[in-house]
Amino acid sequence: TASLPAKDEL
Amino acid sequence: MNAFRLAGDMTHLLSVVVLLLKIHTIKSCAGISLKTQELYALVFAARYLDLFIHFISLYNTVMKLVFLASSFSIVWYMRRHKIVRRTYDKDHDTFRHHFLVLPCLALALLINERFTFREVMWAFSIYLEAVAILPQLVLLQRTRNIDNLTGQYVFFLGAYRVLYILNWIYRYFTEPHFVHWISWVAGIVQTLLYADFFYYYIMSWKNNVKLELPA
Repeated sequence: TASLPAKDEL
Repeated sequence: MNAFRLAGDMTHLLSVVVLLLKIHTIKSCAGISLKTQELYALVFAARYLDLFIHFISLYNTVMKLVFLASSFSIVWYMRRHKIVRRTYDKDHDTFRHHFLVLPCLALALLINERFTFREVMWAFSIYLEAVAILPQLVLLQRTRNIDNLTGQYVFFLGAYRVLYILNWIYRYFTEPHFVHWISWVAGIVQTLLYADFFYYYIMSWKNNVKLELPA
């Protein structure tokens, strides 16, 4: 599975 | 991190500071919806499950801890503090907030980025945050005298959402692979909920009269 974009937001 | 994102986080932080100032210093939570505050505590608890698993940056970790600690302490103050809880306008804060939780959870089970526990909880927190302000907006409509701090609290919360949208637009053009459709759509819905409030807030500021929302 392709990696998801990082969840770096609050 | 771009300027919109930083400004968004800072207005979010400022909204919490304004609310804590009101509660901690003035010992009043008049005009503040406990239902909304409970929903926010749940939002942060669900979203920051990866706090000790995924390290992004010191900034990220500290901000997450601040939002978790502040949201739970606000709920504690409003429920348990012997002076603050007496100022809570329980009779007007009647929005059935529990009915928001289940549909958001159902939606998160259906629409998520990946069907894993953490991803479902993340999507759930995004959906719930989008509607968590509703009890607060309803309470504002029913409040005769909206004090300045309450008005500023909601204004900063709304400003945070607007700035996050600008941040996404910026990231869309500068980071081609950065797209979280779930947070974009939910974030736009969330921001639209503030439109009415913003209109009356800006008008009251412009005309230098006390903020009042039409029922």
